[in-house]
Amino acid sequence: SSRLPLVLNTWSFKNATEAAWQTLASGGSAVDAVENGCAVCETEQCDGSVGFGGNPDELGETTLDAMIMDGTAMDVGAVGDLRRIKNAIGVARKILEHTTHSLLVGESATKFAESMGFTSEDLSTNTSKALHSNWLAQNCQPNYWRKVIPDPSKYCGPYKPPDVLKQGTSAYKEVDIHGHD
Amino acid sequence: TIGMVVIDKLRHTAAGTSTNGLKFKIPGRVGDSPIPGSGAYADDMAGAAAATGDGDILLRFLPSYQAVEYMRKGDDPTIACQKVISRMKKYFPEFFGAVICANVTGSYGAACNKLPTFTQFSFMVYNSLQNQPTTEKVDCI
Repeated sequence: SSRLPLVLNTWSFKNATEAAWQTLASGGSAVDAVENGCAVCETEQCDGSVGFGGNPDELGETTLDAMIMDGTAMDVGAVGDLRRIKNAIGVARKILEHTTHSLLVGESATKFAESMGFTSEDLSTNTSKALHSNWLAQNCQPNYWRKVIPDPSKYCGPYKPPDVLKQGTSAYKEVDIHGHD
Repeated sequence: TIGMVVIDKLRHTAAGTSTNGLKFKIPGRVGDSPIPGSGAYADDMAGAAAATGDGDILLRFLPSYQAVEYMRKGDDPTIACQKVISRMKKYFPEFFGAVICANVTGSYGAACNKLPTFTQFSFMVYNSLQNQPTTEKVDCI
């Protein structure tokens, strides 16, 4: 226990670690530290995989997922497919603090965030727009579809299921390690 | 994605994640990050863990919950993380993923699944034995 307190986080996101540590040092709780640490990554767009302006979906929109868990109370707040709100971990904290639910998603989560005082704004940037344009120019490759027509390994959608289902398509497709959850 | 685990001096645990998910995902897709027990998990009675990688695979195994359960049974955090990775690897040898684990005494560890393009995993540590955040690396298994 002499090694406590401890802050541990995935990847080399140093400023997030520092922010969490400083939160503890200034008297904040472990939950406060997680919130502030993750929030720094959202602001800094850590390696493009956190926060606004990164990893757009097929339609070019950046959406955010976040979760925070209090291991003392076993309480959780989480948000999935959050649209137009930059501070996803902040919204997750509000769900933890102000509801008895655990997970809110999509457009309704955005409405909840707005009611909690978060600003709604476009999450796309020139970078995310360029990523999306390049993907479209490359016939929407790679993508996550299978067993649909037109052939998703060659063409963009819209896709639909075929009349006869082909067997043998792998259920797993290796992902780009630079775009991670 | 960032996954974070914090344990304070009083052994209070917390964990969290934040991500914008996979590039060019099908709209509406959500990965492991917002799923308790998958993206992260914390329990003051044992420890905390967080996962990162391909959320479509990770969320099927609740790796963070499983790692905390291994630590509850007495496994060292590194062993707990490795066991979780090994379990997923049995089903998906080529999956992309890593897990960080910490127990309530302040011991910590990490593990990742070795791929041709992913042989080491970097993570950050800051504890009372250090005066600054430190990057540590583990060799994937």
